[in-house]
Amino acid sequence: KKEEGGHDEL
Amino acid sequence: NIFRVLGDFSHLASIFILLHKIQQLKSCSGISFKSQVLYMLVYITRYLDLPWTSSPYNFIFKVLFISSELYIIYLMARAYKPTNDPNLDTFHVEFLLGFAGLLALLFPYKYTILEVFWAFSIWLESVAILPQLFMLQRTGEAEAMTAHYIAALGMYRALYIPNWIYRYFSEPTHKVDTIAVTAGILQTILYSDFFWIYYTKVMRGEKFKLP
Repeated sequence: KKEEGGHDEL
Repeated sequence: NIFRVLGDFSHLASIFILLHKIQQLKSCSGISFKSQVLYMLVYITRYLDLPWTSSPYNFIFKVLFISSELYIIYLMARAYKPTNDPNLDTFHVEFLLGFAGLLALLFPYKYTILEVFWAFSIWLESVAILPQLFMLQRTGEAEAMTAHYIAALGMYRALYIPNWIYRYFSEPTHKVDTIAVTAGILQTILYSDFFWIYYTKVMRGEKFKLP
């Protein structure tokens, strides 16, 4: 659930 | 990890408990419309990155939160508007918006639209429950469903705290999201007195009444 740059949590 | 998944499902559960209460009792009495509007603002400003969300898990939850919140607001503002009592929902939300706006402008991670709105959303979420808790204070009691709604909503962010601890120790590359953690702890603290009453009363099957 990795996300580049942005936030990876809700 | 499990804490975060439990947290997200607790969040989802809170929304469905609220929807169930409104549709079952055909009334939104005891629910703060102001808090619901603040949550709508939280989702919109936080999920501006919806179009390029890479993880399907996050994408689905973001869509679910935005759509269910829109529906709740529709129910409260249109379908069951007569059961809305604005005289009880009197918290000054401008203080909350100012608080979140100020912190978002002072301490964003980056001065980009997305990051400033994200920080705004995080800080706003940490205080968005206040109108609801304030209303509860004024009415002095709440239906069990409303108490379950607030409890599930509070649990969601409370579960993010062990999630952050877990990630700190288990993911070497994980950098601590200081804004989310600080606001998350503040948010959970705001629920603490409610949790105590909820735990002592509702768990014993009693009606939710403030002492």
